[in-house]
Amino acid sequence: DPNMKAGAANEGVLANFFNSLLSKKTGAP
Amino acid sequence: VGQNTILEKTHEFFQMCDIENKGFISRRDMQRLNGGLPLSAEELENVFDTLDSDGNGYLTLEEFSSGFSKFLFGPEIS
Repeated sequence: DPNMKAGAANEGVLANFFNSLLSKKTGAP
Repeated sequence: VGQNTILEKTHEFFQMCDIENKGFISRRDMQRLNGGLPLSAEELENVFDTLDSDGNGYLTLEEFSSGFSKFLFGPEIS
């Protein structure tokens, strides 16, 4: 299912994004 | 993690993106994060499209927090 694949890819990018915000917030260098 | 903490974080992150305090995040706001976050412009575009569930070009706090919950708890919708 191509939709599921795209969804999984987006989830990865989303996770990356929120993880980056989290580490920015905690002041990690 | 308590629900209040999640709400707080959602607000904090939303404000980090909505630097002009407009109450929504535009595609341009997202691109401004390019320098501060280790994500490419294309990835930020992808994040924006994923979060902008109604596709109107603006991210509301509601859309943003729904994306954050998906990140925290998985894509299950109750």
